[in-house]
Amino acid sequence: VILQRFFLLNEVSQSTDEAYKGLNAYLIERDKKDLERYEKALRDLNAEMPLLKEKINQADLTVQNYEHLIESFREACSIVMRAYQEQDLDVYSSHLIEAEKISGYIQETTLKLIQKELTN
Amino acid sequence: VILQRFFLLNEVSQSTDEAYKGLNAYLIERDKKDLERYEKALRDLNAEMPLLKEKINQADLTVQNYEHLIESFREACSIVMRAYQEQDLDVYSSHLIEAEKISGYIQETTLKLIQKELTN
Amino acid sequence: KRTYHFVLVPEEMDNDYWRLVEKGARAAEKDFGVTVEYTGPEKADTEQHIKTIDMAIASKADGIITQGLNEKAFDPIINKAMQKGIPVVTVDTDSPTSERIAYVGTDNYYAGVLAGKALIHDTKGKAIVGIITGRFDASHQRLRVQGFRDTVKNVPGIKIVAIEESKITRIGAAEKASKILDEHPDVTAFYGTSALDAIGISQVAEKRHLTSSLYIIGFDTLPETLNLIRTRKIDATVTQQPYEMGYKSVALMRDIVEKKKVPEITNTETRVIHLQDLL
Amino acid sequence: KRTYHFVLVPEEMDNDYWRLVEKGARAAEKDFGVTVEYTGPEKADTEQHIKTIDMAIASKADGIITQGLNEKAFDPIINKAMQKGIPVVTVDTDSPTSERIAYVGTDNYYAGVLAGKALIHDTKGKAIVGIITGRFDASHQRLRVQGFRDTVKNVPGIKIVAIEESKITRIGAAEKASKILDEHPDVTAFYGTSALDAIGISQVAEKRHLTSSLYIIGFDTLPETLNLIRTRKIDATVTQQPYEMGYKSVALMRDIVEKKKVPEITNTETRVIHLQDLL
Ligand SMILES: O[C@@H]1[C@@H](O)[C@H](O)OC[C@H]1O
Ligand SMILES: O[C@@H]1[C@@H](O)[C@H](O)OC[C@H]1O
Repeated sequence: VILQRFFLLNEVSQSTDEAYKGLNAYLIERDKKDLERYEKALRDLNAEMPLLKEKINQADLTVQNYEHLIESFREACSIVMRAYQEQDLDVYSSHLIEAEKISGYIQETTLKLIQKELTN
Repeated sequence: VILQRFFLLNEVSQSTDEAYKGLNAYLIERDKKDLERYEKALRDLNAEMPLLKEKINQADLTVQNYEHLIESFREACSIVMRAYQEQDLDVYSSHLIEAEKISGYIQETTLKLIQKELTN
Repeated sequence: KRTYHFVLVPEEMDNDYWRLVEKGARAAEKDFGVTVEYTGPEKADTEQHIKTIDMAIASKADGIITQGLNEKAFDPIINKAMQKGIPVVTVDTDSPTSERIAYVGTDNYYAGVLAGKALIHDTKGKAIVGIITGRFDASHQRLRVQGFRDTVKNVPGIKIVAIEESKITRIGAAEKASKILDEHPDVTAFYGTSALDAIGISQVAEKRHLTSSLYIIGFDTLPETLNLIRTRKIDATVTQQPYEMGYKSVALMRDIVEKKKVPEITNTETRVIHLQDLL
Repeated sequence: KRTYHFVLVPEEMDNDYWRLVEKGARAAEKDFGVTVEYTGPEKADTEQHIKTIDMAIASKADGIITQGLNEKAFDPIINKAMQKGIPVVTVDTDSPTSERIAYVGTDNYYAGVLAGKALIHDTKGKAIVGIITGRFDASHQRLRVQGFRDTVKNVPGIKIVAIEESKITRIGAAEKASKILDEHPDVTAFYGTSALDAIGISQVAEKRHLTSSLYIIGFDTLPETLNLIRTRKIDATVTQQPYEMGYKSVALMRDIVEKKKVPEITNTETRVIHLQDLL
C-alpha cells in the first residue's frame, strides 16, 4: 500500500513537470504536439488528484499544502495560456516563471512526502 | 523489495543528517551526549553501507557517486574532529561547513535515487 | 469552519532564539485553535527564506508571519503575498516599507540606544569598542548598531574601532572577535547584537585570559548567556521577548483573518540586565 | 581497471547549444571508454552551477569539464577541485585566472572582432546598434561584446546606443529587443551574443514589420537560426563548434588523467556566415 502511494506521488510530480515542459515548449516552438503534451499532462493530474486524497492521510498539513501547490500551478499555467493568446508578452513571461517555480516546489514537496512516509 | 531499498536509502540519509547534527552540537555544547550521537550515527552508516551495495544496482553511476559522497562526508567529519582536538578554529570551522554541505548533497541524492527507482 | 493555516518563517530553524518564538506561537496555536506551520532555512540564508515565503504563497496559506530581513530582498515577496490576499505580519525584524499589515517585536533602534547607554555607564565613558553583529544585510541588526552608534558618538572617551559579522553563529562570533583582537589589541569592550554573539566573544576572551579586563554586552537571554553573566564572563545583555513575539504575532494574525482591526506596531519589552538583576 | 568518471557541467541542461556539446562528449565517451555524467542547472544560475561542481568534487569524479563563467564566482570552486586532485578543463567559456589545466572553445574576443568586422562590411560602416547579450556576468559574453566594441569604435558612422541582457532565453531576448526599440527607435542594427538572441530579436522585428530594414547578426548555428538566415530574417551569425568542444574536452581530459601533456588552449573554429554560405 505504501508503495502505491509513492508511485502515485511520483506520478503527480512527473505530470506537473511534463505539463510545465509541454507548455514551455509550446510557447517557444508553437508546435501543436507540445500543446497536446501539456493538455494530456493536465488531464493526468486531474485523474491523479482524487486518488491522492483517498490514498494519503487527509489530516496532514503537507498534503493540504501539496494540493494547493498543484492548484496554484494550474492557475499559473492557465494565466500563461490566456496571456499567450492575447499576445501579452510581459504577463505570460512572468507567469511562466511562476509556473516553473511552483513545479519545482511540487517536486520538492513530493520527495518530502515520500521521505516523511519512510520515516514514520 | 523496492520498499526495502527506500527504507535503507532513507536510513542512510537520516544517519548522515544525525551524524552532522551530533558533531555540530558536540562542538558547540561540548556535551559527551552529542559525541555519542555522532559516533553512533557513524556506526549506523558503517552498517548500512554494505547493505546498500548489495541491494541497489551496482552499475548505477548515481550509486557510486552516493557512496563517494558518504566517504567525503566522513572525511570532512574526521578533519573537523582532529582540528577541534588541536583547537584549530579556522580548519574546523571551514570543514564543518563542508560536512554540512555534503550532508545536504546526500539528502538530495537520496531523494533523487528514490525518484529514479519510482520512475523506472 | 476550516482551521486557519498560518506559516511562521524564522531566520533559522534550529536557532535557540527562534525556537522560543516557535514556542510562543505553539501556545497561541492551542489557545486560538489555528494551525501554525514552522518552516524556514536550515541555516540563515536570504534566498532560502524568500523561497519559503513563496512556497507558503503557492500553498495558499491563510497568513504568513515572517522575520522581515531587509527591504531590497523582502519587500517584493511580502507585497506578492499581500497582493494575493495573504496577510503578512513581520516578527522580530520589521519591513516597514513593505505592505505588511503589522509588526510584532522589539524597537530595534531603541534597543541599540539602551545598549549604548549601558556601555557608557558601565565603562564610565571610556572604552575602545569592537562590534560583532549578526548580519550586515539585516535591518534589525543595522538598527541596533545605529542606535548604539548614535548614543556613544557624543562621548569623547568612547571609540568604535571595528565591526564584523558573525552570521548569527557562535563559531562566527568567536572567529570575528579573534580577528578584531588580532587587529586591535587595544580593544577594551565588545558589543554583540545577536543572540549568540556575546557567547562567542566570551569564549575567545576566556582563551586569551581577558575575561576580567574585557567588557562584553550582548543580546537576548538564552540560558547560556545568563550563565555567563552569573559567572561574570559577560557584563550585560539586552533582553527581548521572543516567546511573547511568537504568541502575539499568531494572536494578531488571527484577528486579521477575522477582519478585526489590529495595531500596526506592537513593541515587545526590551531592557538591559546585569548580574544584579539575576540575583 | 576502473572506468574514468568525468562530469560535464553545462550552463543550462536543456539548452539546444549545450545539448550539442553533450552530443560531442557522448561520442568521445564511446571512443575512449569513459563515463560522462552530464549534469548542471535546469535554468542558467551561477549558484546552482557552482553547487553542481561542488557535488562533483564530493562525488570524487576523476575529472570535471565545466563552462567557466566568471572569475569571481568560479575561480574558488575550480581551484578547490584542483587542490583535491580533480583536474578541471573549461569548455565554451574560459576561467583563465583559475588553476584549470586547459580550455577548449572559441576565442571569444576574436569572435566578437569577427562580428564587428561583418557588421561594418554589411552596413557599409553606417549603423545605430543595439546589443543583446546572454549575461552580464559571463566572461565569454563580455569578451564578445568587447571584441565587437573595439572593432567598431574606429568607425565614426557606427554608434552603439544600448546593451541589454537576455539571460540566454528567447523570451528574454525578445523582451529586451522590444525595450531597446521602444527607447531607441532609431536603431538600425542588432548584435546578439548568445545562441538564442538573434532568434528573439527577429521575432520582435517581424512583429514590428522591421525585418527588411533591421540588420541582425547573432551567434551560433542552431537550425532555427540557419532557417532565419535562409528566409532573410537575420543577416549573419558567428559560428562555433559546440559538438567539437564537447568531443575534444573529453579527449583532453582522458589524456590528463593518463598523465599525458595537453595544450593549455585549444581554440575551436569560429567564423561569420551569411546567406550565400548556405546556398
Ligand atoms: O533575529 C534574531 C535576533 O533578534 C536575535 O537577537 O538574535 C538571533 C536572531 O536570529
Ligand atoms: O555559453 C553559450 C554560448 O557560447 C552560446 O553562444 O550561447 C549559449 C550559451 O549558453
